[in-house]
Amino acid sequence: MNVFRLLGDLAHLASIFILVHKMHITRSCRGISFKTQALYVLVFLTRYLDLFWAWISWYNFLMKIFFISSSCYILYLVHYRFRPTYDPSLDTFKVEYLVGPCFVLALIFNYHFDFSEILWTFSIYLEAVAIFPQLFMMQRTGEAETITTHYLAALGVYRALYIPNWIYRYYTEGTVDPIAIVAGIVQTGLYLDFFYVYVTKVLQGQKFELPA
Amino acid sequence: DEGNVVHDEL
Repeated sequence: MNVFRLLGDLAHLASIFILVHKMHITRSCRGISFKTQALYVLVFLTRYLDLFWAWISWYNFLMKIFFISSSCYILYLVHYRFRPTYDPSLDTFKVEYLVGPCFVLALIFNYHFDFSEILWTFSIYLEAVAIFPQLFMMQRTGEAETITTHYLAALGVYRALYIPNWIYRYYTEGTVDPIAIVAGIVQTGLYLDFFYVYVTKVLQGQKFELPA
Repeated sequence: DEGNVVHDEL
């Protein structure tokens, strides 16, 4: 463990708390992509299946339990509790364009061709692109509530902080995880446009609005 | 062959 990874994981936790908080205070899931949230459930279930056979640490174990359960809870909030506030006509990104290619890529580019490794690799690739439906939805509406942008910023910071973590691990432990690194860089890159608007508008006290 | 890959990151 190093400070970058710890802060990254904390940013990830923060993003989840912000999202749940947003839904509770506004009593709505407006502006939240159900598809992206469903993809995160799939990401966590396929990656953390090793809960049952691999022991890393209490930290690792408890975080995995938290990510699986919180993502299911969020899906429940969007799909049942606040369903009347969900507008499916705005959440139209085709997830099969993400899930299919990620699965094929996982079959081709993996560390070991077995069931658990392929699921892990699939989850890494899918996580990298799972934000697409959410970004697509914001592109369509051209705006976002401020608290939703805080959620996305924390989520982007989480993966961005993993990059210095990998650099640090390379120099201190000599470990390199090319699959995680490439996917992580792609994942972080997807946030660049968002971060630009977030920093230049939201952090200056303005509303998040995309140029028409 | 990396048959025993340990994924210690979240």
